[in-house]
Amino acid sequence: MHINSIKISGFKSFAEDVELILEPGVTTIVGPNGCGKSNVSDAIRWVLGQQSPRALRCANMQDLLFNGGSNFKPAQRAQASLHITNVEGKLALESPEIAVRRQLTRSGASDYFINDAPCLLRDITELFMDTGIGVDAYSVMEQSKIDLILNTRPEERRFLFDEVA
Amino acid sequence: MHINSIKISGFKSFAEDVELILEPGVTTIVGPNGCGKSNVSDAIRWVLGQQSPRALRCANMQDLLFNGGSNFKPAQRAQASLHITNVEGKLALESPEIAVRRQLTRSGASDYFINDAPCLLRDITELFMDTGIGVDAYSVMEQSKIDLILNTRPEERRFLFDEVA
Amino acid sequence: SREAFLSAFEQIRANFQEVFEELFNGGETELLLTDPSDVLESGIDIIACPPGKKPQSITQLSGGERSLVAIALLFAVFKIKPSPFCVLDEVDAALDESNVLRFANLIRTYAQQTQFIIITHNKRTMEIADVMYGVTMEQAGLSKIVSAKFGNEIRA
Amino acid sequence: SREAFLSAFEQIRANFQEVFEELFNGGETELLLTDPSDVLESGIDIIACPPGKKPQSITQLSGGERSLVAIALLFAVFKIKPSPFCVLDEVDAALDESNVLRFANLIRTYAQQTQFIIITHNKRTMEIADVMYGVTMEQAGLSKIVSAKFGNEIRA
Ligand SMILES: Nc1ncnc2c1ncn2[C@@H]1O[C@H](COP(=O)(O)OP(=O)(O)OP(=O)(O)O)[C@@H](O)[C@H]1O
Ligand SMILES: Nc1ncnc2c1ncn2[C@@H]1O[C@H](COP(=O)(O)OP(=O)(O)OP(=O)(O)O)[C@@H](O)[C@H]1O
Ligand SMILES: [Mg+2]
Ligand SMILES: [Mg+2]
Repeated sequence: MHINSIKISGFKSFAEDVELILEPGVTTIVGPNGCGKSNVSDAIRWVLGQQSPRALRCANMQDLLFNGGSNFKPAQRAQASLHITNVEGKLALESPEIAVRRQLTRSGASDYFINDAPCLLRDITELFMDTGIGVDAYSVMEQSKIDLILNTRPEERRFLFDEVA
Repeated sequence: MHINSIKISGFKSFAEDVELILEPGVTTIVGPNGCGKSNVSDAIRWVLGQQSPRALRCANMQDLLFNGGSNFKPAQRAQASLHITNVEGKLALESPEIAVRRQLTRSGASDYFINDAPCLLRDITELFMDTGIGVDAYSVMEQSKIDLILNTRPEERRFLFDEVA
Repeated sequence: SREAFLSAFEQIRANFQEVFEELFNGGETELLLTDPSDVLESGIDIIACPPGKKPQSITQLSGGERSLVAIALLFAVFKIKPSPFCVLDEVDAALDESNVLRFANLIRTYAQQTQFIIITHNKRTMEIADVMYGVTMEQAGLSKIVSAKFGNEIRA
Repeated sequence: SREAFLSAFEQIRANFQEVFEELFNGGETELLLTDPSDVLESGIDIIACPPGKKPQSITQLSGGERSLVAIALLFAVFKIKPSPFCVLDEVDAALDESNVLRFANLIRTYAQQTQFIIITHNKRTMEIADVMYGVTMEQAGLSKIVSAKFGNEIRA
């Protein structure tokens, strides 16, 4: 199972639609400071169900919508989707590719979709249960957070161990 | 006023005597991970009077003594000194060069010296008063601490401003 | 359950030593329960000793050494139940060149079963990419994506 | 005293804008007292907006942008009462190449009145050195110093 592509639109600094087509193996994302690389990682975690604005470096979820910078119109909708191959039928669905999408409008409406069918966040977390994919899993390591594994009190650190036990 | 040289002996990974001779201007310290660069910065802060082992990445001040690694004898004494030119008589002393030295023995005896004369920590902090040099001043920025200026609560951050007010 | 945790814990300990040795070219590690009598609530202490050094608290390790220890722990857990994909954002920032090379080699071994998305500024890390995407901001404030796809021809 | 603090605060605000502009090639900053009625206890909020972007909380800035903002604030304070020497330990770790160059140029301007000791892994930062010391650990656990002294002949 791997990600075929990531689509982002209106999310943080990605005002216009962008698509990253991935292969199994290693994809590197590079570019100057502030160009949007970590925003891609935020988009992935957001689609997977990250509910805490602080974990996405925001004060409110509304801050995720492209804010227009000093030269553009702010976006009315933020959207991100992951298109995942369902190789080996690891995910409990029939289709060979699964599209998981999340969107947020400026009016505050927040919606989830699996293969374009509206669903709940719970459906997405259940879809990925036991695959190691998920907001709290070890599958995404944020910038400047690597040291936290070492700094957390020993009691907090065990959370990582409980994930796989 | 600038540092002419830094001498370190028996402090952290510097088992043997080392000396860095500096010039006014820019000195860079380079080398692989774990080779001892930040230990030089720790030595400078220790001589200037850093009293918190945690601020020197230790549990106890005794951890500052070279611990022998897996192949050597542990040091019996840790010592570091800064040799500073007293250009413009900025420091309240007669001599053109001032040597500030600190030592710690394995038995726990901790001593300070100005130009080889025993003194108290207070004499050292008074010597540097109003020069911007000191343990809490902005003159030493530790590794991975640069972000703290931004993360601290606004009330804590003002400490930096009070330093120069 | 207590047994499930202890069994995972034993595996993680072994994996941690293995990955650590690969990243540090040797050395010793230990993972200890702070309270062995209360396995399901106990904290976990980390002892990590690079080759030739003396085991101390990990607070005394250097910035780059701490990054490697954290990476080793992450992958020690990961090896038990690898996720299908893994996103790493600048975890190599504190590493010197030879450590970045070891980190990159480690990633390549795991990349056989896991898809990696690695955000980096480091040229050595970029060299192990199958695909590389550049993010640009030619117009201030507006991110765009440029792809520079490698594939096998470069690494053959 | 209230006057002393406010006078320093005004200077820091002006310096912060100046250094920020140098590091970001433009942009807008603001330093605000969280409680203007209690000047001696009030906290200080930072607004920092790179050119072309919209002023937001500094938490939304990128890792490299935050490093530059912190460096700008450090030097804004520093310019008021420069210390005779300043030690910086890997403050350039998160910076891309063009930002490291701007950081290095900034250091060179201050280096006329202040002695800098800069610990770094970055080649561009090394290029501004008058003296460079290498720390080595040929014998595991034992640090030694090697000096590679430049001086003016290299930069002329
Ligand atoms: N809602 C938004 N609208 C527009 N721009 C935004 C929004 N949220 C964040 N940004 C911008 O995105 C930029 C940060 O992007 P990101 O963190 O992805 O950078 P980066 O490429 O990871 O850089 P670095 O190499 O420094 O880590 C910031 O400059 C911020 O102003
Ligand atoms: N008392 C001691 N005796 C012997 N070695 C010590 C002692 N205290 C610390 N060390 C060693 O010093 C090393 C850390 O050195 P330091 O932090 O200076 O590295 P560094 O050159 O800054 O590396 P990096 O580039 O990763 O930041 C650690 O490996 C640690 O084991
Ligand atoms: Mg980033
Ligand atoms: Mg260091």
